[in-house]
Amino acid sequence: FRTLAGRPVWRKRFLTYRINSYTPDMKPADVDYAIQKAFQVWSDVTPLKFRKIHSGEADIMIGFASGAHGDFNPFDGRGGIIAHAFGPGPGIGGDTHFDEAETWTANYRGTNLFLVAVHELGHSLGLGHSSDPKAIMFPTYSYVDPNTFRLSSDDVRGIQSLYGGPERRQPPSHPDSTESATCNPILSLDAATTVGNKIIFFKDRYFGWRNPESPKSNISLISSFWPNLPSGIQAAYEIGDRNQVFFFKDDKYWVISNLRPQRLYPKNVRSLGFPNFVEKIDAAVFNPLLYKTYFFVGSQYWRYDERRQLMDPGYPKFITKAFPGIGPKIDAVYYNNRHYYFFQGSVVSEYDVLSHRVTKRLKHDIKLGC
Amino acid sequence: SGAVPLTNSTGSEENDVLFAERYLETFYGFVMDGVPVTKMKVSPNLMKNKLQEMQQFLGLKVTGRLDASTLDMMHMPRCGVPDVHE
Repeated sequence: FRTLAGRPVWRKRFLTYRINSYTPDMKPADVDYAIQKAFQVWSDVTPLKFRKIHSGEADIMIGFASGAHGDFNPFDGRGGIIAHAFGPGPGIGGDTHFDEAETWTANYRGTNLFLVAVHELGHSLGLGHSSDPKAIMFPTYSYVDPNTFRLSSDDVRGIQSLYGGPERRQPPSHPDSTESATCNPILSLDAATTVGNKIIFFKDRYFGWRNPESPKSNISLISSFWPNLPSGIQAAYEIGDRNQVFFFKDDKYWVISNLRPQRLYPKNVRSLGFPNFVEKIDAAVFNPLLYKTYFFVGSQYWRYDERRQLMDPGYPKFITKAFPGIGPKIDAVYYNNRHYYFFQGSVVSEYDVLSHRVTKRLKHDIKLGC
Repeated sequence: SGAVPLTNSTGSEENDVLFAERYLETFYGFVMDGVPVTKMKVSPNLMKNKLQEMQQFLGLKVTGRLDASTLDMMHMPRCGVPDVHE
């Protein structure tokens, strides 16, 4: 990695940003979301905090422009230079400009705004270009799936050489602080799901994530990652090939698609075909082999056909009858590599979906990052 | 021999050279215009050095020549911030 010449850095930890012009290529809300997520990439690994303002001069002004646009670096039309930014400092310092001549998108088509914004905000914070082709600070643009995007270790070393790592969490000052709510090894989870190659656990207003094979998990506030979701998520499941994740609380559910909240949610669970007496879902899991989703409510479960978008007939059935060794009730469940992982209190049961039996049972010591 | 490390130069090659000079000027601090004519003999090395610097930084084979992979890289969409700062 490199820092910018003269190693300019922001002396303060709270920085403001303002998007003072938008591209017609995307909905303003999608631009807001992409920029917010891009800032979050950097705030996750530093003590920096970013706040969006809607008027006046922000530390980091963000906009879309074409050709000559008032600084010394006119844009060059489609292709070529797609954006630039200025290192930390007053006035134009920190500002980020995107070339309107590009086609800005939230996906793989055109130029993905989130990815370019992560790069340019790296400059706004003081990073130069990296010669590591895996680094987001490499000079040329290349698409990666934003859902699974991660800073390279080179990027993290670079930004932390300027600002250090994220502040350690405050010692538990009140009963439901992060540590005490999650250090309890007999934690009974609220919900669990996969998201991409990560496993996500929910408890109260927190969620933790980790790789399937590693015991280490990280924790964050649900609201910091998905501001539109409530705390106390009770069930969740992912349909990987659609990049969709469904979250349930009480009789409502939300859908995140490509990590972005979908409009028109929350919806009522009855729109899925549940009878009126179902007030909440305890757990849910999607089986990609059958393309069906299992919803667990109390001691019973329903099965939903994701292709026909209909509840299968003949349900509910008893959990103990269909999943020998599981139940009668469950807290959470996720699917990974041809197995369900059922959580009941502090026990997690690995269940083989083909041989229909429990293959492993162990105490989970999910501490969600003490 | 061409003023810059190229095989035989034709119209499109001339454009490539101009494009490359601008690229190196923008991102690698290569100063062409300021080189007095008398020193033009020096400039092939200057350009070659800058090409090598760019090839090194961007992980290309360091040839000092304006070869296809180097030109391809120069045409890739990218950030407007220079790769090296004087």
